[in-house]
Amino acid sequence: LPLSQEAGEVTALQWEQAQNYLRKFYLHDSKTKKATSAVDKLREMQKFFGLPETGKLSPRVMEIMQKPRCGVPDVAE
Amino acid sequence: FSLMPNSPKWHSRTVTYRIVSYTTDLPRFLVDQIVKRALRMWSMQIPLNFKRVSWGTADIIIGFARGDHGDNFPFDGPGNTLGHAFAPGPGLGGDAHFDKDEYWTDGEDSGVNFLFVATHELGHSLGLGHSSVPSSVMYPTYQGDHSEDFSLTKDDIAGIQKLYGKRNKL
Repeated sequence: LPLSQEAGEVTALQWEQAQNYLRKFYLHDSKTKKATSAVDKLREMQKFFGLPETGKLSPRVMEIMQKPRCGVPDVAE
Repeated sequence: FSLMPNSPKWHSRTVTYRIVSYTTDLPRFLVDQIVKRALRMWSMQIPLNFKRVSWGTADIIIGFARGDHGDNFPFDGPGNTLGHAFAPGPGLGGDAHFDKDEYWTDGEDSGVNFLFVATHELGHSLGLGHSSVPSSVMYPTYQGDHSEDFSLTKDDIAGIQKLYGKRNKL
């Protein structure tokens, strides 16, 4: 699959893993409660963790995604 | 801090809990002790008491499981997801599950410190969501570097007292 522009310099596998993470922990927009795109979810995650809300994967975002964590979503209905 | 959507909470003064399964990494008495200590972290701050039951139903069912364990949120083997819990409510509500595929410790050696994760998950069982304050117990990622005197932060206490009010220091 062509990597979407949000992927930045990551592999297809990393981008797939990132999307799985975002689907699992950022189910809805924290305001509208509507389902959102991967870019919006990524911005939600960056906002939650106090990172620049670029909507692009960065090494820092990937580092957080690799950390052991709680299975409860950070933004959920 | 954040609360669970629609701010569910327990309305009775005494909440019951039951431990239905264990990990082989820690002696059962130690798991019992750690769960009691984790619950006490929260009950010291709010007008809520916990009562352990050994059979039948309980508000909060606590257990260790691996992979698909019947709640539509399967665990994923060692690492990644360590546990999860459900907001206060009937049935599955309030229950806390821990991934049996982790190596659980009481802080004496490397592995996942059960007290830290249990205190976090039981915060969800009481109605807290995740906090974006990195030092808080309710922060979503596991901070293995907790100090010996592990305790709730101001942010955790503010969140739980938002839901249940303060405990009178009689």
